[in-house]
Amino acid sequence: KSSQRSIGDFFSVK
Amino acid sequence: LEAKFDDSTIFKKIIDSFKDSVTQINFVCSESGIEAQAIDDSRVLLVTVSIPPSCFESYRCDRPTTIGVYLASLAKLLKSANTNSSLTLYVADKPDELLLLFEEPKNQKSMEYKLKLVDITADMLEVDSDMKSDVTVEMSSVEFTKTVRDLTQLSDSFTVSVTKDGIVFSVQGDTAQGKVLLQPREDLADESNNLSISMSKTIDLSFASKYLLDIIKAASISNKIFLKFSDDTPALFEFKMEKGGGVGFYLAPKYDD
Repeated sequence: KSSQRSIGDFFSVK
Repeated sequence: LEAKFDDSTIFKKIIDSFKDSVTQINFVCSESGIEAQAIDDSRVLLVTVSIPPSCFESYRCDRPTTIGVYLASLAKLLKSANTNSSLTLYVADKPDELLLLFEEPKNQKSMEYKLKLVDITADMLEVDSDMKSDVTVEMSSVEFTKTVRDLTQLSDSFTVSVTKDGIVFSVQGDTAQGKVLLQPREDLADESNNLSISMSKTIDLSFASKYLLDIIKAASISNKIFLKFSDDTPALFEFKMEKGGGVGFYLAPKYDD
């Protein structure tokens, strides 16, 4: 089983 | 804003390259060009767009302006683009619409469209375009497109691994599996066929196939693609334009639980 990561896990809001 | 492309298909290619990935986008215009970023609804794919003044025949932006558009609407207007026509984008100081003027002086023809702008509330993310990566690969976008099309048919998960021997794209489906190994090469006759790898460590990452099928729609922007991978960041798939700028896709990986 694998889980999809989200962009928000890596980049923070400016 | 008053920005003129000598070839209207440049803008059409840029918009078409991500119109199926995201529904709306804010173009941020300043004197250093037009920049944009948007995330797809599932928040897995981030699109970044950069169109510097060097991409235009003439470019003027007197004060920073944000242009929010629905991409499906803009793409409809850009169906009028062809290589014989120029395209000028106009936005007034108090922006509520984008004017697109196509001109074909040779055919004594001009076309004018207006697009209503929309207020889009979207956070801008801190993305370091020079982010360090463990692996950088430069390869033919045609080769990349073919590999993605062939392999994604077999599984909804797509694995990329890079070692000294080359880059391996692989899929493991329920009934079939596939693997494509591409090794570094130098084609003196056609430089776009070159494949180069620079790496500080090996990587092995998995992505959802459906996003790769979105990304390859941008291959008409450039005959080359730059891939950047690290263990702890989204992968970057980047198409650079001849005159500067380009379209990049940051894709969050899948992890094994």
